[in-house]
Amino acid sequence: MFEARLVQSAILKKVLEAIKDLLTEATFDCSDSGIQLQAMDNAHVSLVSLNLRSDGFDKYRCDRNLSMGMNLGNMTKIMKCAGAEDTVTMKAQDNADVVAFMFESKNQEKVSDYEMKLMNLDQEHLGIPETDYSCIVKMPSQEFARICRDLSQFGESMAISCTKEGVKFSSAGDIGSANIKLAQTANVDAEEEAVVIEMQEPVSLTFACRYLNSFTKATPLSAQVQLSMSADVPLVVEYKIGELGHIRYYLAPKIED
Amino acid sequence: KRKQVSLLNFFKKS
Repeated sequence: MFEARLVQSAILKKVLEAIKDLLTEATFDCSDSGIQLQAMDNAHVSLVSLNLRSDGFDKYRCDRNLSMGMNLGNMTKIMKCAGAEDTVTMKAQDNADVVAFMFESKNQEKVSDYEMKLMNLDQEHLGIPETDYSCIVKMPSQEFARICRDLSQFGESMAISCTKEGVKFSSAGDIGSANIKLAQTANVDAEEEAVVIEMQEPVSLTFACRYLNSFTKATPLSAQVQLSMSADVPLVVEYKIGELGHIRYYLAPKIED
Repeated sequence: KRKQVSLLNFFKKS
């Protein structure tokens, strides 16, 4: 028996919005420790890694490990049926071929039950090596989304260069070029507005804008985003999901042909 | 010219 309850269904809605650009279907691996999802996009350029800890749920029970393959378009249709203030409970029996979603309004005046058929998906788990990143940038997630959107107008790719002075985002194409520099913030009132750079060595990497823009669909989940970079390895873009967990995106760089 | 590489160049299937 698996059961996971979240008072704020809005979090699950946002998680879904954050992954459905990159993935059409995915397996949710449920265990005693929580729910995990790891999947690559079709082109094998990016990877989504979602971790929702069991202790972050308002109720959580998972007697046996369970892998639930879901079509994310169909899951989105069902999650759209939940009111913003509703509580959501996901339930499945052991070895079930369906997952149940129950939405309850405040005071349980309205209770809606939906069942979705599960799919058998080929699981392609990747081992992600432990990496000591040369640069870790923490910045406001909305600022990052804005930069990705703005620079996408100039070219398909953007370079991210990090030194201890700051981080520079640049793009160039037919219409011209764009450069955005962000300095580390000296002192800010709100922690979430800060730009913080931890640098061991300067790094400059180039990435496809299309994927970065897809990652920024996670912006509503967190006020801050963390970019981890080392020369010639995939970028990690991480959004914390409150006390519940995190979503990490890995993106392979574009390299000199 | 830069080319996009696959994530599979970095991460191994487990």
